[in-house]
Amino acid sequence: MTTEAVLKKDIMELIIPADMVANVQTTNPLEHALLVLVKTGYSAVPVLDTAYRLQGVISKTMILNDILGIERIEFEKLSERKVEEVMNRDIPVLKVDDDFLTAIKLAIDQTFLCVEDHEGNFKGILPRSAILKFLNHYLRD
Amino acid sequence: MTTEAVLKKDIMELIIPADMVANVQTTNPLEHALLVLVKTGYSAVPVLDTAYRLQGVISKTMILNDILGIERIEFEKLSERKVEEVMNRDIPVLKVDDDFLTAIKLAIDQTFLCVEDHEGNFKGILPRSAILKFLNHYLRD
Ligand SMILES: Nc1ncnc2c1ncn2[C@@H]1O[C@@H]2COP(=O)(O)O[C@H]3[C@@H](O)[C@H](n4cnc5c(N)ncnc54)O[C@@H]3COP(=O)(O)O[C@H]2[C@H]1O
Ligand SMILES: Nc1ncnc2c1ncn2[C@@H]1O[C@@H]2COP(=O)(O)O[C@H]3[C@@H](O)[C@H](n4cnc5c(N)ncnc54)O[C@@H]3COP(=O)(O)O[C@H]2[C@H]1O
Repeated sequence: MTTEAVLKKDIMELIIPADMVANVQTTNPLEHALLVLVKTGYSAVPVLDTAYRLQGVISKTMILNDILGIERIEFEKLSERKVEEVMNRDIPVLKVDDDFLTAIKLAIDQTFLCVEDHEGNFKGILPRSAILKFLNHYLRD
Repeated sequence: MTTEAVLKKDIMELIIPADMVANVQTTNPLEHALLVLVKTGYSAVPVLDTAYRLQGVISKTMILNDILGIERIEFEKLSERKVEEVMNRDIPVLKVDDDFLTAIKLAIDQTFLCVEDHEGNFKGILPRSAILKFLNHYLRD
């Protein structure tokens, strides 16, 4: 595989499609998000709104930071707070026709990248493991 | 940069050296490990023994899995349990002279790789971001 072929790689061939991506909704209580993260084992998952549009990302780190008080773990916050109050809205988003080099560059600082089409529909995620698996394959040949 | 040059890259030029790596000890209570993970923001960190030798990795996911009971979050476990009872000992380890291709292959399934010398001394970690940053640089030219 030439370097050209790598740069022309279609990211849609590497993504985890939306129906295989664990996610939570903006209006869910924090407790629900923690349960999804613990049950799936994922550190972070996308947050969608009720119209299934991407709004941000929520992680175990964000939830723990929110409930850890000075004296003790304020776990009553888990039922009082909503995902939208704690999530990170400021995330880079890939479009379905972005090139592979754009994906690598953004993946330097993100453990996974959310992918949308040009109408703003959530199409899935591109995790770092998929990028590394493809690059390993390319460099081996 | 040719593909040859990438494959000959010295991983020691990319690692985070041991003195810059947040870590906990096998004998620490789980509460201490959670505090280190929350304060640093890291999902997981290496676990060293009292002789500073690598023993495994501990993560927020492992700690949360351990303290989440069926009915409630069993926070008292945080002070009762030790890191060594919860950590993952079964981790791949890079040697200082392993090649870059070995690192990429192992990084497909690990968010970071621990690096040791041939006497078993912990030298640091190679996070996925460092591998991606180098590959982005190589593909760009
Ligand atoms: N159930 C499982 N089976 C096999 N390997 C597993 C696994 N859970 C985690 N891993 C491994 O651990 C890495 C880090 O997972 P983490 O949950 O921190 O971070 C994950 C998670 O936050 C998110 N993610 C991955 N797959 C997801 C999915 N189906 N739905 C929602 N989020 C997902 O993307 C991040 C990066 O994923 P990536 O694959 O690069 O990297 C994953 C993968 O290599
Ligand atoms: N304080 C910070 N400043 C800037 N960016 C930050 C950051 N904390 C996290 N990130 C970003 O988020 C990614 C995932 O961090 P995470 O804590 O899940 O997963 C981290 C963490 O578990 C561990 N790690 C990284 N640096 C560490 C250090 N100095 N000491 C101990 N563990 C470290 O290696 C994993 C992969 O790190 P990687 O750099 O590939 O990927 C990092 C990095 O891109």
